[in-house]
Amino acid sequence: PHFIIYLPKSQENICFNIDSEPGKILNLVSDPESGILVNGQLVGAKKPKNEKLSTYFGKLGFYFQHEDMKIEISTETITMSRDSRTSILSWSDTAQVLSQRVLVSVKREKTVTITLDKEMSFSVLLHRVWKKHPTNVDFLGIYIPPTNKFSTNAHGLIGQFMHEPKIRIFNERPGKDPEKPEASMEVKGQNLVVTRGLQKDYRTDTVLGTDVPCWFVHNSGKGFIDGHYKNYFVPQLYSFLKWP
Amino acid sequence: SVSGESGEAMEDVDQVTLYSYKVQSTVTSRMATTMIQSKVVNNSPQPQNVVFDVQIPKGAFISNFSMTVDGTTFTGSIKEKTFGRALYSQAKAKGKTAGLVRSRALDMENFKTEVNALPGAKVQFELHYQEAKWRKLGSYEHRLHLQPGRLARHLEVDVWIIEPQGLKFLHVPDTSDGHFDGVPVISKGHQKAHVSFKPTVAQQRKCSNCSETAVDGELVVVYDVHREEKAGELEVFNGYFVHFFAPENMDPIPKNILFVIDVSGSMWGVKMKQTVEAMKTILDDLRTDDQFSVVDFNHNVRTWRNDLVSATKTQITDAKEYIEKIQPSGGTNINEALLRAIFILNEANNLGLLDPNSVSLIILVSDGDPTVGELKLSKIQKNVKQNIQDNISLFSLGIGFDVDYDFLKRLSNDNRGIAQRIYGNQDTSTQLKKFYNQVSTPLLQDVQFNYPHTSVTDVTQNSFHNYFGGSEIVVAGKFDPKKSEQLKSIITATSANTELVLETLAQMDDLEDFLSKDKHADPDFTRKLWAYLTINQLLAERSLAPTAAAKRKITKTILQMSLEHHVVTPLTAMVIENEAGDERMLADAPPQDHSCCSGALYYGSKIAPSSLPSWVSPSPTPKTPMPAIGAPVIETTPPPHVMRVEND
Repeated sequence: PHFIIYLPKSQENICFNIDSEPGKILNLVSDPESGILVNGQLVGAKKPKNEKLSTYFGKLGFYFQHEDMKIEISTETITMSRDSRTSILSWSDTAQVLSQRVLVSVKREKTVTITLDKEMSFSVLLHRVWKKHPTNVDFLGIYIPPTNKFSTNAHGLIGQFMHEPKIRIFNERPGKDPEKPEASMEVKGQNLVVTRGLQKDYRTDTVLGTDVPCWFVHNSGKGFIDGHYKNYFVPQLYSFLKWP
Repeated sequence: SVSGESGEAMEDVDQVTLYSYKVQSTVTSRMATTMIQSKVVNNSPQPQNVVFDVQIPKGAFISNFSMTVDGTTFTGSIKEKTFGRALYSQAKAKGKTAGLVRSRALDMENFKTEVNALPGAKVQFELHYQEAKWRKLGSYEHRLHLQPGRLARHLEVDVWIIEPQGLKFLHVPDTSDGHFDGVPVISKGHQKAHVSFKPTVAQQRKCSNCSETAVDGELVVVYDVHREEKAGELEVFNGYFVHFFAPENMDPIPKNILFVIDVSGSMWGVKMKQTVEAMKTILDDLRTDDQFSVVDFNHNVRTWRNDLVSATKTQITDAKEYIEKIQPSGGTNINEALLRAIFILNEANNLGLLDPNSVSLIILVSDGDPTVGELKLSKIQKNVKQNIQDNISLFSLGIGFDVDYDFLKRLSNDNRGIAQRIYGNQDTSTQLKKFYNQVSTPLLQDVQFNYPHTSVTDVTQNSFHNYFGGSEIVVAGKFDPKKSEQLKSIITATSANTELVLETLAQMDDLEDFLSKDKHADPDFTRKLWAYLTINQLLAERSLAPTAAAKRKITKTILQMSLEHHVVTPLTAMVIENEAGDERMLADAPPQDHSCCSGALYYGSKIAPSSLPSWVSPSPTPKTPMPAIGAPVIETTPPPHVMRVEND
């Protein structure tokens, strides 16, 4: 998964990749105070390419604790559970489901938008690939606007950035590869070497996407994210993050 | 020649030879059109009465009939009933009769034509009828009653099932105790299937040296279709649209159910035994979050419990014991029984004892008319309407033929339910259980279908109080492609504490392409289905018309539609006449059960396109075709100016 964190005050995009194994569940947002949880489970490509197995988000789990509502989004279905009741939609549907404060809106074969009380929203994009492709598999993307109001203790690979860290990008210079400029980024008391690159925002076009220039933090975001990326593994799709 | 062709001998004893008995039936998107043709020869030296007697489903519309007697052809035309009778009386055909007789045993009626055929005469009969297939308990059943009456030299039954949605499964159950094992041949594709039943003369015989035919029963084809979208399938063709709605993958809504059972003297015997047997199974099927009670009535009204109780094991056991001990006797006080049931539900609702997200049902089982208390049926109907809260649906099951089925139908349709006739025989228990199963799993409430565009008119009933799992709601209408290129449907509904809005778009060109490739597909299916739904719904509305003027208006519309679409309905008759017009027969619908048996589980209402709930943002109707699903992902080498970093 490719992470792009937009920092509104700094007006910079910082990006990093998490390169792990199929089946692992990464915590993206963990906010017990607001009762909001978002986790993503990895799925692997059909086979390695150039001796490397690509991983993607194959399943996302949302838990809204105050509403006692769980929403599991896979590349096939959207399952909503509340109390002991379950409803299942498929990506073939175009539907909107309102259950108390939670609105789930499905646009056939494109997006699922979850809106909580008209104040917070989460968008999930479906990337459907050719079934017979030798390596590629269907996968999901998640987009969380910076305007979502989480508590000050929100954590997770994305949640921790809801309260924007201060950064300073300086000393831009040509990199080892002349086409890839580098810079230094001061963040959380450290100086990191970052590389200028392009990531993709697929909300405009799920196949080609729109280029998003960003400063890439290497080694799975080390130094930019709190701790190590392995600290963000959780055991179940609806587990809150237990920070060591 | 009628002998020796197939190499199989047919006895000379049978002086009237059934040369061929052919049935061809096509179901195109739930709309079935069936043709039954019989060719008979009188080989006797004496004139013989030749009979064409076929069973057709109740609620089917006869659309054509023709008969050829020794070269003279009689053809049918649809006339207004009174006019048709007058024409018939002017020129009654000699030695020939035709008529529709309602069967008391089954959900069928008989179309019977009798002709006095001279020696050597050849007679051919051909009947066409149409009906809609209703989904019940997760499947459609297409039944063809085969009743040739004697061995047929050529007996051929062909059934084509054409469903653009795709066939999920299809099978032909054995209805002949294994006698015709291996004879039906099924070929099934993704969207089409063909069932062929062509027994030889030897296979038709009851036994190897019998001269009677074993072909006297039903050929049944059972199938269901794939359902990709929750919003259902919207098909547009030839200026009409049809919308099939049967969502799945939802948890049932809890229900509050009151069983109101007639235990008057006439229920004594088989009827009560069968009712008790059915009730025991039905009570066992209740879910733990359901609430229920039982009201049994004769000239008095008793309640097992004065309130609704949860469907726990203990309560169910107790209820079963109560029902088992009932001894039918006395008169029938339907009015008080229903008012008591309504009171129990209303009281529970007012006291907040009902789950706010539950469905409330009353199931009335009765075998006769009221004999005690309020006897006037219209007053009973009024009492119920005035007292019942508008979240309660009333379903009525009429056992046998002594009950006024029309009254039960009006009563139920007026209160968000339907009525069903139960035949009082050894099968009563199965019929009761089958009906209950159809309403045991409410999935949605307040289902409304909107087609928000001026290109859509004449929409059939589009607002329904409930949707039950295993069934299907069908809505149809007219669509003017000149006013719009696309047809969109927006469906709103509630499920427990959730509000739903579902959208679907019709795939405009796919159907034309699909239908053009199959010669058996009926290109008129959308028009026929729309007409079938509209006429049946109008017949039911007519029974509930509040004034004579309103009733007249609806009658006029039904008549116009019946004539325009050339179908026999309770308001029309088929006049069958020769070319000269001096010999006529008449076939009209039997007098009772005017609005019977369309087969639908739902009686809804018509509402104008309504505004969507405020929280909904409908997707804009796309102006360009959607991109093809499943196109391969294009993988390209990033252009040189794109800067990729490690692990991209």
